[in-house]
Amino acid sequence: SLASALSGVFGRLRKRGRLSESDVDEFLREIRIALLEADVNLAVAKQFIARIRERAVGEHVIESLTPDQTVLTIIHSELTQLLGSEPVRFNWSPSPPTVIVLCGLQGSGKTTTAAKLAVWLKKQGKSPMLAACDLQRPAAITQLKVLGDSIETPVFADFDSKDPVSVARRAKQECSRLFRDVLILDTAGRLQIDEPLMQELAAIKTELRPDEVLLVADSTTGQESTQIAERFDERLSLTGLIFSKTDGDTRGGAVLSMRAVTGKPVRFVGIGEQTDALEPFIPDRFAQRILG
Amino acid sequence: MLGRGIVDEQLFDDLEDALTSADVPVRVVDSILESLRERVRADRLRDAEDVRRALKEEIAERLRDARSQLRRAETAPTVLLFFGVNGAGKTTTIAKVAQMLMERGERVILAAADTFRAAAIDQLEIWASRVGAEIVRAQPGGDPAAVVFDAITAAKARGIGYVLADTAGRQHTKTSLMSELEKIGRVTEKALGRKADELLLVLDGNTGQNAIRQAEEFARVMGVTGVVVTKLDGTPRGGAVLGIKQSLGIPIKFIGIGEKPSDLKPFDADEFAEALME
Ligand SMILES: Nc1nc2c(ncn2[C@@H]2O[C@H](COP(=O)(O)OP(=O)(O)OP(=O)(O)O)[C@@H](O)[C@H]2O)c(=O)[nH]1
Ligand SMILES: Nc1nc2c(ncn2[C@@H]2O[C@H](COP(=O)(O)OP(=O)(O)OP(=O)(O)O)[C@@H](O)[C@H]2O)c(=O)[nH]1
Ligand SMILES: [Mg+2]
Ligand SMILES: [Mg+2]
Repeated sequence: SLASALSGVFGRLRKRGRLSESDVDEFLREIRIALLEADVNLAVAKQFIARIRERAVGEHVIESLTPDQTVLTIIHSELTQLLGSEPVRFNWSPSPPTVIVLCGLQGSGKTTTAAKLAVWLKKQGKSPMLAACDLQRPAAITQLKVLGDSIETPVFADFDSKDPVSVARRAKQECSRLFRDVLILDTAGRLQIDEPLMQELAAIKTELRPDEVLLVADSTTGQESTQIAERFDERLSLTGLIFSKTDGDTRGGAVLSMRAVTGKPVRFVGIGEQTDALEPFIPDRFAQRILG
Repeated sequence: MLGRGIVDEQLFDDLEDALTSADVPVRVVDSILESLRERVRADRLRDAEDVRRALKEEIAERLRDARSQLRRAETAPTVLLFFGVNGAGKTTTIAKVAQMLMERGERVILAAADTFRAAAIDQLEIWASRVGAEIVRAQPGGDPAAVVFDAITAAKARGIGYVLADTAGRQHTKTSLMSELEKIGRVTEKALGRKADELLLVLDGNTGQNAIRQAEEFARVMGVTGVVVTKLDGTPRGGAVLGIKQSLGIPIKFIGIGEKPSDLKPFDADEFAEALME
């Protein structure tokens, strides 16, 4: 863990006698390793470390009795702050339905998250509807329908359409017709570098003018996290991030990286495969995890 | 990436950043750069281009493996078991491997042993019909091991050369799910009279350091004879496999480069090293 690495550094330094300002670099080296091993993006890690150095020097950490503990406290507070302390707050539409679009890379967990969101919203007293706008993946529509049935939530689907924008438009109309107050759109996984598919997503957004555009990202994502988040954000103006598969043992540096580079709030984390496995994001808990 | 001509400390810093940004584990980056410095000294390399080429060769060398070929059993059917964490690309990879085998004139049975996830069987059925493979399936919620057993029995009875078994995605940290996978392995062994011919870990190319944890756990519980790295048509460079190869010695068999049945390439260490250093 980082705590033991830092105390190891302190132990070594203390043997050499009085600590000096340049000894801060020894701590920073351990922090860099910890962040990279946690999948924090390199550029984000460098910025973060620069900030830690600033505070370590400014707060005369070297003069403290236990500089390793002091540095750890600084890191924890900076991390928690960066991860964001905003509570989960949806952008409810003044005129229903509130429209939520889920997007992201292939296999990131969008379809399952759509169902999980519906369950969460129902607990908040909402009456959601799901829309199957992935017309590309084999049995994607069936997958959402099966999930919808399992959580007693209507699913708008068109098995014959090849036009996701048209399905989206009709889903919204149907949603209003049935007096459902939230529409959750599942979309096909796509690469952030796939121009036609990113354009398709932008077209869905133009058509629906959604209240929320949420990137569903795999919490095990490595160094490409910032590239992925930045491209989706610049094309769509994301309103938030959801990280799936946090029930594994990934350290989750992608969470810090995507949050840092977009400034968008982390709304939820997926904690399992079941439709009730979705939790509002808790920055403090995640900060601990990233530090190992 | 390397515009400068001379070989200096800045060059090595740039290379360190490039490897790190490719998801190569920290310890492995250090070890690679150490070997590289040795090469630069021994071969008296003076030009950044030569150093770049040496680095590519260093990476390729670490990944090259004679066992990257797909195994073929002496006694049919050859059984390939696919497993890995959720959403890695197992089901789609099976469609791709089936297509590849059928293009070689083989007959293939797909075993729909993901009996858990919504529409998993539907998804594999569509792939089976698209590539022209047969499928053995059961009711959703059924015993996955029984599906694999039935598929092997059918293949033996009808002289079909290959069984490709799909399994449900699972986190390697979930003991009960890992025991379920282990049971699938044991039942396969019972049906076949030997272990599955390939135990293939499917790994999402976007994954960071957790890829190594996944490989460790699946290797510990099941044994892993090969890795398939998917989604390399995206921007990730898959450097975590250098960590897997270094600590576990598992060869990479294929890479996935898209969502169509033809989007599968046999692993090529030089191409992989080239792409990693992009
Ligand atoms: N363990 C775990 N599995 C998850 C979580 N979220 C989703 N999954 C699983 O991840 C896999 C992929 O989920 P999907 O919902 O199909 O992903 P997707 O983004 O819709 O995939 P595409 O439509 O192909 O892009 C499935 O096996 C899900 O059950 C999570 O939080 N934890
Ligand atoms: N771009 C790209 N997408 C891929 C590749 N391989 C698989 N996919 C996509 O990734 C998504 C998930 O693929 P699946 O085959 O369903 O993954 P899985 O491991 O079977 O998922 P679970 O069974 O839910 O655990 C699908 O949208 C696939 O089309 C690849 O090499 N490149
Ligand atoms: Mg989906
Ligand atoms: Mg599957």
